[in-house]
Amino acid sequence: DERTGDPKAKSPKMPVSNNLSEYFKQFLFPENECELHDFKLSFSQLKWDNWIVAPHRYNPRYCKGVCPRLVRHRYGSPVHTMVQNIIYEKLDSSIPRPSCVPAKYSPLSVLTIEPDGSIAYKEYEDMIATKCTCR
Amino acid sequence: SQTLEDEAGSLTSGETSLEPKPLPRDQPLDGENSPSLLPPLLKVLVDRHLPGAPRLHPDSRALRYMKRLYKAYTTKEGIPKSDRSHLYNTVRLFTPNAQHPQPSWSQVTGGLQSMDLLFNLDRITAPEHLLKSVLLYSLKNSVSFSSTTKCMCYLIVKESECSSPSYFRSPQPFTISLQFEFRKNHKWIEIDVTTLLQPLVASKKRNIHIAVNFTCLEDQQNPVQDELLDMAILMAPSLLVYLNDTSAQAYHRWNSLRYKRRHQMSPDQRDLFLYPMEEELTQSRKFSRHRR
Repeated sequence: DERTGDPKAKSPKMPVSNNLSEYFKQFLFPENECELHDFKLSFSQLKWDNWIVAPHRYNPRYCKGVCPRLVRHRYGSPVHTMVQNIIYEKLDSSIPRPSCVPAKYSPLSVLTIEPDGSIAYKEYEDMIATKCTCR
Repeated sequence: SQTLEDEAGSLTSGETSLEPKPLPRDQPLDGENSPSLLPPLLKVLVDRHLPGAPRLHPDSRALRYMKRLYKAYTTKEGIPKSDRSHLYNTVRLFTPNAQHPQPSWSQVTGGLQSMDLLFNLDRITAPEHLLKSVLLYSLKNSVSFSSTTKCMCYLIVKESECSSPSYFRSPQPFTISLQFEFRKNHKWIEIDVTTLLQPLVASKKRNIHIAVNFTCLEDQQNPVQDELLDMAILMAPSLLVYLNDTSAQAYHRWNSLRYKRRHQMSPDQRDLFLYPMEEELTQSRKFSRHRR
């Protein structure tokens, strides 16, 4: 507000693009923080499509990124994670930082042709990562 | 670091030690003896060491049926639909043994037709418990029956000692007669054989002989001509078994149902639901306190 205070005081540099959400995003989600990423594969790439009939494509997803120092509010990490981070930062950097790993999964149904020619429909647990955490 | 094959190897040889033991490279992993508890993705790595493990091709109609079942049970991403309440997480479809002469309809007695079928159920693993089983007939949609056509089907299910039909051990055969109707544009007929198959599968019998006799009547009195029946029922039936795989890596729906309920229930209800033992213990403790 130029009327009050030192006219020379710089107003916060507003982004040229005037795109506020982008501007604030840098404060909310620092770059390459721990989060879920897609990895879509088809069984024909692995040459398994001669016995896996369905699904044709499978996205197991994976977790990648740096674990922030204050992990409780967003990742529901135990206090141990912050302790480990403090040890890494202040006491012994040979202790690994907390890792970005899956916290929750969803199942996957697979239709396969068995060696004897019979056909099997099976539901497998924990085949698709759905949430990441820092541990 | 341990490669996946080595991991698979240690898994298959049942070693539980955690330190990685590199497998001798020259010794191929014996994928055939690996317990089929390996999830299929890992199993293929084990089988990879087998010289191009041969794989029989399934019947195209059977494959088409199972693809429809897959579409009915899963979302587009292949995730099991959560609105299904039944407990089976595995469905296996077996076609009759090829080496057994292709079963043919044979005129037995007035209007009776019989078919001898031999199924090998070796793919059913120990953790898989039978919940339901049906004989699945595929119909030619060109043939249609009047809605008053009713069929009686007599089933004899026996355990067969080995593949050729002449050496069937003669335990008491399970016989059952079922009634069903040919419905319009129904491509499949399912005949429930759960009560017959359950005792055999539960006692680890894996070679099953099923003799099927059909007789169909129109308007309750005129037998349906054999030719029509012959034409309608396209081929030997498949055997469909619905199983509950109790192994750790299989998806257990009721676990996720319990998980959901736990998060929806009020705390006291939740305890009661999840820890009935806890409830009893607290009751008995109160009781003992009063007594004291």
